[in-house]
Amino acid sequence: ILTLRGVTKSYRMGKENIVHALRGADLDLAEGEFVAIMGPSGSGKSTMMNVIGCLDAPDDGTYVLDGHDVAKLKDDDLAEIRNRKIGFVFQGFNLLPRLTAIENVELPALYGNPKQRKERARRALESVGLGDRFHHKPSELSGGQQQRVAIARALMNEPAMILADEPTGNLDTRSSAEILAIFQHLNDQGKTVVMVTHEPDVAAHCKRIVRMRDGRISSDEPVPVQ
Amino acid sequence: ILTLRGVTKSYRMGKENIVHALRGADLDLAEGEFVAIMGPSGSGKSTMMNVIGCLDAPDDGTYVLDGHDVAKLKDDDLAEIRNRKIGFVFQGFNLLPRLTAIENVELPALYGNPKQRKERARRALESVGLGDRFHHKPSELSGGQQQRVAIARALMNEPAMILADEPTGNLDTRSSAEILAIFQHLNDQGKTVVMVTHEPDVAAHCKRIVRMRDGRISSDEPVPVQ
Ligand SMILES: Nc1ncnc2c1ncn2[C@@H]1O[C@H](COP(=O)(O)OP(=O)(O)OP(=O)(O)O)[C@@H](O)[C@H]1O
Ligand SMILES: Nc1ncnc2c1ncn2[C@@H]1O[C@H](COP(=O)(O)OP(=O)(O)OP(=O)(O)O)[C@@H](O)[C@H]1O
Ligand SMILES: [Mg+2]
Ligand SMILES: [Mg+2]
Repeated sequence: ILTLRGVTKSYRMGKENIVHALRGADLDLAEGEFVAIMGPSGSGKSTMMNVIGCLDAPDDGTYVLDGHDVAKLKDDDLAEIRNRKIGFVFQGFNLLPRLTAIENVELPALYGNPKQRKERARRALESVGLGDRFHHKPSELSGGQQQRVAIARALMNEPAMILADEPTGNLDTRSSAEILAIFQHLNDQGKTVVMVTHEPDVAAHCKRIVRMRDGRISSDEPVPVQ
Repeated sequence: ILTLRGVTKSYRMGKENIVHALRGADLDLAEGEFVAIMGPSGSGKSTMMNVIGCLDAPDDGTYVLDGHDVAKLKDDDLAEIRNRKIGFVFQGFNLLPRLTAIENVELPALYGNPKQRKERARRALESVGLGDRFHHKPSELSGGQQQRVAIARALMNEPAMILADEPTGNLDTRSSAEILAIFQHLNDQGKTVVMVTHEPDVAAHCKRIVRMRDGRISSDEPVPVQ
């Protein structure tokens, strides 16, 4: 479903300071895979996820998604692919503070049928255990509840690929297990799931672990079947 | 150092919906303890930390901190105690987006000697592994790096008590171990450390685990010495 070759991303801080977030990453991902991305804090995992999710363009290298050379796509084609095919769970949640939980979840489907949209948003929130928090704003929710709203929003358009950046960082064991069961279920239906995690027991649910270090992929191994 | 009795906190949402975040919590904490607070997402851990850290007043119950009845303290006395005695690491980091890492860390000591303040902020950032990120703003830092800036800021005034809400939620194993070593070191020096965590191996570093469920304390046990 996607191929990255030599993907490089740097940030220039002031005159003489350059941060190399990605230094030539190669990655092949087939449809329906269930991959964990691990690595030290600052190693480039979120930057990698932003490139895969077409949220950020690399400075060098190629990225082919679903047969399209992403660098050559027009902005609105890119937005179309991103909105329909990719569900993104951000590390910082990125919920809109003035909208309620259900309004945040509805956002990706704003141009669709309103009745279906409300019903789908309700079901997405119920599936992450927030059936009794529809009308709370982010500041009226706990950290883990905000994280779960962000997960529900990513599921809204039933995307072909889910990119989740540390989706269980604020969740207790039981809530984490519920979220992993959702991702497992989507993967069983053929959806591609890529998850950044720092928790080994969360990564053990995946079928492949890609490890990053200093902006490069340091290892890429299948998870042994338990 | 502190005693909570019957602490209650509710949020009224609209006309007929009340959320009981804390339903009568009792807690005694002695100086120099090292306590983990665990429990399901939404069980009241952050609300409890906000009450302990004098950031939020309970609706009912009593809170005595260092011999003072917190409910009877004048606002500026409360702010004085909070600023000098308590270091708070927020679950959502709460960094000011327009300030650099070092400016965020300096904030708690703004009224002190500038030269000492800059030096202390530098050392706090170096101790959490961010010696090469002083001048980055939060949006120019990874999730785990932002979390570590929030930890460095809490250490700035060398407070007697550190309250850390999910301080390792975005950190890989090695960065987590470095942060836990800092908390362990502070506790060895006699500082009181209270940490919310959902990770059992992080809680195992503490000496006592308080578990919460539905706004109440469901268990309170010492950690068996390994
Ligand atoms: N400002 C608010 N208005 C309304 N409800 C709130 C508010 N803040 C918290 N709540 C509710 O109070 C309950 C306790 O919230 P709290 O943040 O203390 O939980 P928590 O244990 O820290 O959860 P997590 O592990 O997900 O961070 C939650 O169900 C939440 O929805
Ligand atoms: N906008 C930016 N400007 C400058 N540097 C940046 C920016 N965004 C990220 N960085 C730097 O690039 C490196 C990689 O960041 P990234 O967010 O991808 O790391 P990460 O692996 O997700 O870390 P974490 O596990 O802490 O979330 C970090 O060292 C960070 O400081
Ligand atoms: Mg990240
Ligand atoms: Mg919380």
